[in-house]
Amino acid sequence: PTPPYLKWAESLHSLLDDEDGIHLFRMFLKQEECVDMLNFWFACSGFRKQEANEGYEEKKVKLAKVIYKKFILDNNGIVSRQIKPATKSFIKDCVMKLHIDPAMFDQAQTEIQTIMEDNTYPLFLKSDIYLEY
Amino acid sequence: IDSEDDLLQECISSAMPKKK
Repeated sequence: PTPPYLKWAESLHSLLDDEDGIHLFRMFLKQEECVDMLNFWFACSGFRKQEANEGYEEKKVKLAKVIYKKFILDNNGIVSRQIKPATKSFIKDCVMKLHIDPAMFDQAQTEIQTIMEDNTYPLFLKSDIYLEY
Repeated sequence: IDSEDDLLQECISSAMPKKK
């Protein structure tokens, strides 16, 4: 079978599907001071999963607000700076009007994912952290 | 603040792949 570290080089998804791969990528992103991109990506996936939890409306609202506050509201944050203004207004609108939808962060997650695929992921594959591993 | 961080952390962890 293919060793995990070779699988990680196949695609961002193969990397993010492996616990050790995530750990190493996280170390790299911390070094590059953009680990929040990864946290946001997982927060979006986790938020979408909440859909199945019927009867937890209050928790979903709270969680949407926390994600918004932590990653989108601060215009200087790494995530906020990379997301399109229209996407940010859409999320702000959803939070303000309490239109909490499982897919409300999908567009923002896609934008962050594209940036990771085009930028941080290729850099990771060339980094000492990965090559030494 | 702590409970907000806990909530976020729990959400992030729920999306992580489980150990194989």
